[in-house]
Amino acid sequence: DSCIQFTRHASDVLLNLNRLRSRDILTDVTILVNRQQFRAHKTVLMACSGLFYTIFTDSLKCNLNAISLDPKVDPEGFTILLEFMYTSRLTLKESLIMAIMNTAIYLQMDHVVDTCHRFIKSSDP
Amino acid sequence: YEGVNTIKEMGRSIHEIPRQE
Repeated sequence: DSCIQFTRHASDVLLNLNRLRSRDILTDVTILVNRQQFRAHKTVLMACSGLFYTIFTDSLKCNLNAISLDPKVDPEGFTILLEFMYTSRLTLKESLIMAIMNTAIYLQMDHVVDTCHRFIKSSDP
Repeated sequence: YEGVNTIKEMGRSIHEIPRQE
């Protein structure tokens, strides 16, 4: 027996999901971060973040169409993490690293938190 | 896929959704 593994399939699907997000197609939730609004797909959010997984597996909360995050969350940090969820690319800037890491801790994105720790260590002279 | 010969296909796997129509 043979099996054909399409090695680009996961990234092709993610690319299409990101295109759907940019065109606001089938996005089903608005995330509010300090008055900034971000449209997204619940399934993508919960696949990437422990916090969103907990929210959207809760039968009382899963139908919410808007979620307000803690006002301490930095919108720029959230922008970078949302972009990461839909592209696999994490843009780490020294000026924003603490905002990104604290947002990743809040969103329970443990592997991103570890990566931020390593980035901070490697930048430390 | 133990016991299965896996052939790697490197090309695009699905259609590409346009950025904007």
